[in-house]
Amino acid sequence: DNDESVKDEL
Amino acid sequence: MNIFRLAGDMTHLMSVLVLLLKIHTIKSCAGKSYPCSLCFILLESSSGISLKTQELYALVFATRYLDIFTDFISVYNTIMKLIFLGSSFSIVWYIRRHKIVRRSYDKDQDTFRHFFLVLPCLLLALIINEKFTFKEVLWTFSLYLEAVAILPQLILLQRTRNIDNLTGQYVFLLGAYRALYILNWIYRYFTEPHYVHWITWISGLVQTLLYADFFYYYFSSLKNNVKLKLPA
Repeated sequence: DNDESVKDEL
Repeated sequence: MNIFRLAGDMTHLMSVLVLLLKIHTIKSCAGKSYPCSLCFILLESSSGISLKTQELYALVFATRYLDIFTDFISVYNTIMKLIFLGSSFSIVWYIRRHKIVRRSYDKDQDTFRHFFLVLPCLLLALIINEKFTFKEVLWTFSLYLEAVAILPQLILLQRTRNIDNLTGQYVFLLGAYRALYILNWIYRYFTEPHYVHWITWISGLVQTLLYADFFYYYFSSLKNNVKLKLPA
């Protein structure tokens, strides 16, 4: 779901 | 992905590997005949590793990687998450359950009541978060908890007479990884529009600042080539 900022960091 | 974040992740991975190496060293001692001098030192003196910090880190990864199977970012991201989850829980298991490793754990010294860290972080995450959803609140909780998770370990080090090299290197790498992440955030702030995550940045800054005095004593011990010692 794109509404939450995508957590691309570990 | 930028060089700072990659360096940060690799440093974090190295800290885990150093800890696993240390546990392996303690385990391999058991097979040898007594008294091998290294084994004697390892098994008689405490390992200097705080089980409390390891448990907090397992909780940090468990609450941060809830999306490991729902949001696919990249193969790298998934593999690293599995490594951090697997290693943190197995380290807790080793220190708690393994018949040899547990003997090198000094529970009388590792007395920090980490529950006093978990609750405030959870309350803070319920109040200050980017979005009030289950995943987001737990993700924010994991950031706050990671910032303070090293405290039991730092306090144990103050109580430990002779900090062995692997333990010192473990803590140093753990602190260095978040410092590299700060460089990553600065880089992303200037290169990616609308890349603003105050909660992550402030938590990461607090986390790194908690290592400040450790870094000072760590570099002093390297420079003067003396054993690492933290003042009580």
